[in-house]
Amino acid sequence: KVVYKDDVCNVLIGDDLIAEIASYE
Amino acid sequence: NVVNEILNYVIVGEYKGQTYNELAKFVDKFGARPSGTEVLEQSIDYMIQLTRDENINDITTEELTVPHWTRGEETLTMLEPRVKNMALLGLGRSVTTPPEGITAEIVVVNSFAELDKYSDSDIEGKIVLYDPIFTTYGETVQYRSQGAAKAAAKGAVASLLRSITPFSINSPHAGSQYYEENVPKIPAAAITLEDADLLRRIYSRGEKIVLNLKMFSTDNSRISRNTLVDYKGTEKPEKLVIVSGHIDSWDVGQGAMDDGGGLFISWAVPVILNRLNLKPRRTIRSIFWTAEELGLIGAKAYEEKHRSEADNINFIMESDEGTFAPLGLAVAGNAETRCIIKEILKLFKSINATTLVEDDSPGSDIAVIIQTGVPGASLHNDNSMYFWFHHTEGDTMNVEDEHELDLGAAFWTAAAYVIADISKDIPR
Repeated sequence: KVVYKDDVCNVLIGDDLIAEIASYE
Repeated sequence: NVVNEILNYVIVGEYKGQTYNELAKFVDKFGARPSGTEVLEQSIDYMIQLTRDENINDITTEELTVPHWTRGEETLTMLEPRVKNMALLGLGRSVTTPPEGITAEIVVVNSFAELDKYSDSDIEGKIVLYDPIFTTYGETVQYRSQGAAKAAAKGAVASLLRSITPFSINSPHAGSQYYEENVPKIPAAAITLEDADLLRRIYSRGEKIVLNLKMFSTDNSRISRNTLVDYKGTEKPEKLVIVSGHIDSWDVGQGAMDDGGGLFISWAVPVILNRLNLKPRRTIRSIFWTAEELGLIGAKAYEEKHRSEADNINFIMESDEGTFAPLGLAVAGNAETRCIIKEILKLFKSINATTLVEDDSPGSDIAVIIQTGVPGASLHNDNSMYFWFHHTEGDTMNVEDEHELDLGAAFWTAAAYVIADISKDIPR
């Protein structure tokens, strides 16, 4: 099953880490 | 653009087709690689040399004692109501029959609950056939792993199993099984869906069925090795992201799917990163587990040996459920961990491998380590046909697809790299 909507994850891990991960693409 | 660089290099660039070619060379050279055999040790030596040939020399082997169960002659013949020879595969570490075999009437049950409805005197001296219909592997494999012990506890003289698979062309499927202390050890084997269903139909009509079962094997112990290939991290070399697959296989087929594919996409991770000169912050450790098939023996030894350093395992990954087209990861960990992995999987939209599956116990070998609290994941892939071939003579290179192996190797490498390189440790 797929879990955790983006808004939940945004709160849990923060925008900075999300941006950092996105930079690897 | 690290992810795209890796994907391009493996899927359309210089590495295209390499995973398939190396896997084919390996399984064609060694064939099946059962625990405790010389051929398994030779295949481990081969992988070490193959890694050195890529100028990766941080390789360690760790010795452990593993079972060496060798299958001998096996025959199963229906004597009544008519004579018919049946295909079978003895289950792992099964005891042998007397030389003349065991000749007995059978009782057919589809569950342990149905077995319990019979009195001990109904079962005593009989051969029990379990014929549960395959639903999921997890639900039905208990009849393979525990069937003989439970039948023996009620006085059965042998235990047969409808193979754990949804599909068959008269192919029996091997697998492990475990005896219990203080319960007689009785011979245990898997038969084909076709023969199990034939026996069920005859049994349901109230006809007496008599079988003769002959099984011979030897069982002792040998030394084998887990193999650890380290691709050292630049900033936190003590922290590990582990990728893994098992190098041993059953004694049937070539072990190309189980787990040659997982072995080779995990071997490919340090190789591809080294070729691209991509160095993550943390160390990537590629582990080739030994003796998985007879009970996760290599993983248990690793967990015990490295228990004091378990805090350094940042994330552990395994591919042991096929290397068909990657779809994403089946992840164990807390909510924060799953969110981080979910964000990482968004990097794989171009190959449709973005799915995060929540799984508290993903993988086989790595489950030993995950249950100690280490976060981890197994490869979620398009493996709907996996159990057609699992533990059969059909587990050969013909199951593997060159492009899907490229996708898997690329995905596995890039995912491991990002996890090993991001600034934040994966939380416990």
